[in-house]
Amino acid sequence: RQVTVQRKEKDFQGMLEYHKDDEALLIRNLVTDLKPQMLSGTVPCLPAYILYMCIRHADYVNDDLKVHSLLTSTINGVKKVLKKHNDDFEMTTFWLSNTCRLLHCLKQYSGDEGFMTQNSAKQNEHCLKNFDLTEYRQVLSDLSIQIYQQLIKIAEGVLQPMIVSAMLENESIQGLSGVKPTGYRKRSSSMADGDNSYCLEAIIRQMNSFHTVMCDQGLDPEIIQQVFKQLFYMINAVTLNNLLLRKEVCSWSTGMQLRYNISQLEEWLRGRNLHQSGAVQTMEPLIQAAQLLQLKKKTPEDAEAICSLCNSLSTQQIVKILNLYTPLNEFEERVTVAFIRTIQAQLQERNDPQQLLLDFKHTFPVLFPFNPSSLTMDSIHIPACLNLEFLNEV
Amino acid sequence: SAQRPRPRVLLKAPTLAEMEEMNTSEEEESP
Repeated sequence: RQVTVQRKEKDFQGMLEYHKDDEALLIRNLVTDLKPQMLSGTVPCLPAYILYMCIRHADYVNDDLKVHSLLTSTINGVKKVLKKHNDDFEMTTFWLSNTCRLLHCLKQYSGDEGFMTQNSAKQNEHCLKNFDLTEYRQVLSDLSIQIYQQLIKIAEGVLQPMIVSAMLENESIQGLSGVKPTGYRKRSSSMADGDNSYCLEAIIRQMNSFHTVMCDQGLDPEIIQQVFKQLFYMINAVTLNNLLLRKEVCSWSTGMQLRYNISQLEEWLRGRNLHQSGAVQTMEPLIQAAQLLQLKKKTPEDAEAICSLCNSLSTQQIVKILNLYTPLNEFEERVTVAFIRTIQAQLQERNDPQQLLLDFKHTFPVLFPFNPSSLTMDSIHIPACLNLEFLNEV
Repeated sequence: SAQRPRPRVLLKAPTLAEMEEMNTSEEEESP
């Protein structure tokens, strides 16, 4: 069999032909053995475009078995690679990005007019002719959800150990350490296995790193937003749960530090153009808890202000924070039982959930909005480093 | 006159779980 690459660029119609026997090699070189770093400097999601061009040729020659086989091998290859690299954020991002792009291609070139509104005339020529791959689109969508869940798990695993010390224990505001309640002790610094404390800067550095990887790999902006919404929810939940269980952090000074930290995170979101992601909204219970620590807690007017402000905290959570509230010094009074009763009376009509702590493992449902590409298939160049010389451009 | 495109044939696909099952049994069969 002749394996010479035919390069008739002016006639290239954006299809790639291969011999059936080369399918395993194609999957190995393009999926299972591929390192994302090999593709730096090429168009993002190149494997997805190459796979679509192969599918398109199999469709063009009306070979349904070849389409079935290639899609099945691709999906199994992606699953295998994800299993092997189940703690690798970059690899998982790379395959989420490529799986979504392949899904977008199967929509954009499906021939369904609803997905063709932004296509150029040239792109319309690159639509599938013979097969309807709607069912495979569902499989790719399910696979994308699995990959997204793996990505969130990896990111949460990295961030979670940093949250309590960075959000509640680290003091970045000058002079605050002098106004800590008596008995305050950093938990993390008392651990026997060394200093596990982190500052907020460490969380921000880590999120910068996640964001850069996701952008570099061409992940859809809407998916990046959902990743950060999920991560901010976890930061909110872990911090609030810790606050609800630790007397020594329920103080005016922690409230002030916490509000400052949250404003830094909000600033970071704005700087990365992620402020429309809904991430800040997930922090609302924590924002209110920080405010609750700082508000006056004495008069009926104070009680009314607390009740109208803390609408994202449950009655149980508000009461718990008030009970745990620790005065800074002998000049500040404890919250009185009468004040807490006033709050309870005012909030009794609320139909609040009964559990005190937030479910920090809660996940928001993910959506993958259709995102057509302006690239045309015949403009895509396959770099030699992929070792795909056996693919013939048609 | 413009020709109406031929309707495309729906390719039936197994679910992701079924695909995994098939893949696992193939791996078990191979030495």
